[in-house]
Amino acid sequence: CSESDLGPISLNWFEELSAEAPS
Amino acid sequence: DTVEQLTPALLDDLREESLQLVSKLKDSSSSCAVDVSAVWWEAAGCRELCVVTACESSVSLWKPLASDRWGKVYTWQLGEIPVIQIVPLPDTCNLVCIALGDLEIGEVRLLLYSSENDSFKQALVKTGNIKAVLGLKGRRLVSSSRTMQEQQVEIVSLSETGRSRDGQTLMPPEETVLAFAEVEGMRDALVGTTAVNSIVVWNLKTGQLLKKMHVGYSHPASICHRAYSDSGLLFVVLSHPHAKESESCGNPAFCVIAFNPKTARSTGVTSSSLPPGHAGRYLEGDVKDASAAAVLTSGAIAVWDLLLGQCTALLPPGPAGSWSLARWATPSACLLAGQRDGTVCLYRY
Repeated sequence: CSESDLGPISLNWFEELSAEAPS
Repeated sequence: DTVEQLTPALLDDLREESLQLVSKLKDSSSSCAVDVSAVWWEAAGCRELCVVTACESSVSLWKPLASDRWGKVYTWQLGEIPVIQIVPLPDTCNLVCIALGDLEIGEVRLLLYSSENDSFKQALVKTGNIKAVLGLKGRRLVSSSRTMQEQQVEIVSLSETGRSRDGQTLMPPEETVLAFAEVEGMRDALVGTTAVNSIVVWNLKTGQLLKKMHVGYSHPASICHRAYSDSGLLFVVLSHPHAKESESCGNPAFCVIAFNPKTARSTGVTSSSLPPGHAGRYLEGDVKDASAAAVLTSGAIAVWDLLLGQCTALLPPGPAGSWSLARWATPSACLLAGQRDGTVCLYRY
């Protein structure tokens, strides 16, 4: 699968989403 | 004749080669088997992979004996509420959970051996209108349950003696969570599938709901079995309990989907369809690593390699009747194949 299909990929997605999500 | 009709010649070879019958156990006191699982059990300093069988009113523990035979160690008698399923706890010893209820799960019980007073015991862990329950690493149990007003997603930690410690709640999505899967290699990540076909991702440490992603209309009624993160993508193994052979191209029994959790976009990686010649539907199944096994309405068990998207083995219904249960025995590469009369066959895969 290519990045263009899925949008920008981040290896640190879990940490980044945890920083953004309401707690 | 029935077996020949249900097994196309091209699948015969793969059936013979891939699955080898190792042993068989039969619970003569069981009238109707509802589930089977493998569990580590330790007695007299010897840790063995044992088998747990459940019928509606009791659960039995079996240990391996010489010459591929099995001996019953203990039977827990349950009350009037029927057993619905066994809930294994990964990486634990001398502990197994069961879910009981009528149409839905009403309570979860822990079955254990207590060395404190050298006895087998059972303990109530949770009650409620429970929609889904999964055993997690670290002797924890996650469940989703509904009250009239709201959904509760809760984690309960279990001690070695079976007493449940304080629970932790996870932020619930609006939709009912119908299945959970731990994200392998990520200690604090958990995924779930919901009644409106979404994947949700939680942070177990903080309880945050991190993301909700729609699975897509080409994969309806999805149930998650396994998840792992690789190269910034979240790979999820889904099953589709309504998969039919006639829709095999667009409606697989299992599929692997890659999600980008940052954008919620996804793409299909592989899909595994019902083998040709098997009229009917997928009934129920189990996933371990890259292997999936499922009971089909034809009475056969099919095994797939999820990375190849191919059926690799087929167990046709035997002379004694249809298969009703298919479970992987971890960590060994063995398949537990169960029949309604309480017979469990152990196959090496």
